[in-house]
Amino acid sequence: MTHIVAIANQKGGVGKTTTTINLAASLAVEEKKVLVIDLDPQSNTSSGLSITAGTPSHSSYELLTGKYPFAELLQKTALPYLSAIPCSVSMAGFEPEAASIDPAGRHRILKDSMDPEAIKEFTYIILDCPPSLGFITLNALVAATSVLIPVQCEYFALEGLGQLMRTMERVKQRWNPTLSIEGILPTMFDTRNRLSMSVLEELKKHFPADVFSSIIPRNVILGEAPSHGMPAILYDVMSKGAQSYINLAKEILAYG
Amino acid sequence: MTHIVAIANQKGGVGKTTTTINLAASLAVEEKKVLVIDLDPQSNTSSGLSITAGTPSHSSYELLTGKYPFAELLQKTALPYLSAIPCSVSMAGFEPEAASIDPAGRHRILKDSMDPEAIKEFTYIILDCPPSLGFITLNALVAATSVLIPVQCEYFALEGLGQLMRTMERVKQRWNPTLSIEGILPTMFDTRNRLSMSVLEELKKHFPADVFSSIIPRNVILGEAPSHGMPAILYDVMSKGAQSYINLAKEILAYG
Ligand SMILES: Nc1ncnc2c1ncn2[C@@H]1O[C@H](COP(=O)(O)OP(=O)(O)OP(=O)(O)O)[C@@H](O)[C@H]1O
Ligand SMILES: Nc1ncnc2c1ncn2[C@@H]1O[C@H](COP(=O)(O)OP(=O)(O)OP(=O)(O)O)[C@@H](O)[C@H]1O
Ligand SMILES: [Mg+2]
Ligand SMILES: [Mg+2]
Repeated sequence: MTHIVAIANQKGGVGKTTTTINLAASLAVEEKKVLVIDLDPQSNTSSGLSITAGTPSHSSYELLTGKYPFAELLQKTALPYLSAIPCSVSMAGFEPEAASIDPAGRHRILKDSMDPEAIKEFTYIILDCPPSLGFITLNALVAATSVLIPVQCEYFALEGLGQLMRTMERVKQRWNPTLSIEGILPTMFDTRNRLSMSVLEELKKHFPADVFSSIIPRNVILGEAPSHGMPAILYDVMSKGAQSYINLAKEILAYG
Repeated sequence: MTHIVAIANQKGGVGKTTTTINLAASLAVEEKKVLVIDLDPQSNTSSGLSITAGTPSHSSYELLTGKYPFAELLQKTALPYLSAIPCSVSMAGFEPEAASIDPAGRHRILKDSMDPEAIKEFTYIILDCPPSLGFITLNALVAATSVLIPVQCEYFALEGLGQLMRTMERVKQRWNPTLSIEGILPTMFDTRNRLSMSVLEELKKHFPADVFSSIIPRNVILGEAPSHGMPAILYDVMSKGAQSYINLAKEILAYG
């Protein structure tokens, strides 16, 4: 059974990419076969894993347009159990293009491109989404089995959560009834900052069943690792940042 | 002469909204007549200024669809020289809707809605953009006289800057030849973090003429003020956060 986890939040800079890279790496280090699919034209996940679409472009955009099959787009990474499909700047064209595709099918383009035979080798597929609730994120929510929501412990972060939840509800009702919440992940938590503390309490109050016990602290290692094109677990495994994602992976595996 | 400044960067969470609110407030406190237009469906700028689109919605979305004229959408704020037009969640519909509007005109919808007679009372109009290079940001770049680019002092921030610059070049060539760079604003600068320092040096190296002298430090006041619906200058004027935006306003007025 392949868990397909969409990492989604339309608010910018909340740690979607950092969570994609480091959760995937931590699951791979637990010897689970993991695939990361970068769906964000900014391609931050790709550069954080030292992979590139190349020329001619072999990226998630070509997966959505059907130019190449799934299997031809897989790349290895520095971790033996972790594969990835990079994104490319062409993906910026997908949103306007999707608007003129038949409404009956444009939400399931990603799902249909993920052939069950091709994906079954993976225990986890992690989808990095851009900061929007447009067609890319919609496709991810339709293709996913669950959604993991990173939430920065800041005021604006709470505001957007309701909107995301409503979008998930609509997706469940129309296209993906078994979509579940993997969890809400408090990110960039600053122990000295009382706003951080009060946002965390608000999250736990409104979503008692969903907030992970694992909290990702603000840690300079998590900002530095991508500049070396590697997950924190390879850059500085003993750092608070790397350890917090190892704990998150264990928490997710424990709940199965 | 009305300066129309688009606050743009497709990277998420780099301080576009925080800069919109606090730069506008600081210019208003210098007794310049300022208008903020919130163009982001997340409506963070609106909540950070305690304004709302209301029912029936009177927001920047209705400005773009032509439902109400410019003058009917202006709201007062707690600062006498600062007015604002809020956004609303309806704006999330604009991107897909714009994709089916005549390509000849869909980039200038905002510009055409800003009647020269209506805007001339303002010295500055500040446009808060969403984290994308889609139709909303495109409209802002076409309507603007200059672009101010907040850049978080983190690794991924540098990657996106090239993409944004290329988009600006295309806008200049096709639709807005006089579009200039107001400046590049280093944000969330952390003095104890060597990555912060090296990103700042990279910025100054690649864009020597554009990087502001004013640097916005990471300061908890800038995160707390919006939870009280006010700019930092009204929440805690002596804070490093509020003072850094006062300095930015002075720097911009000096170059005016
Ligand atoms: N816990 C952390 N501690 C320190 N820095 C972090 C942490 N998490 C993320 N960062 C840094 O903060 C910035 C924003 O994080 P990230 O890019 O993962 O967010 P995002 O939600 O993917 O952004 P976008 O909405 O643009 O896709 C990045 O530069 C990242 O390296
Ligand atoms: N200098 C700062 N110090 C501390 N917190 C800050 C600072 N600047 C911004 N923040 C906080 O960081 C978060 C991201 O900032 P902001 O919302 O302004 O970015 P943005 O670029 O508008 O994001 P988006 O791409 O989602 O529109 C917010 O919660 C904000 O309050
Ligand atoms: Mg990202
Ligand atoms: Mg914003």
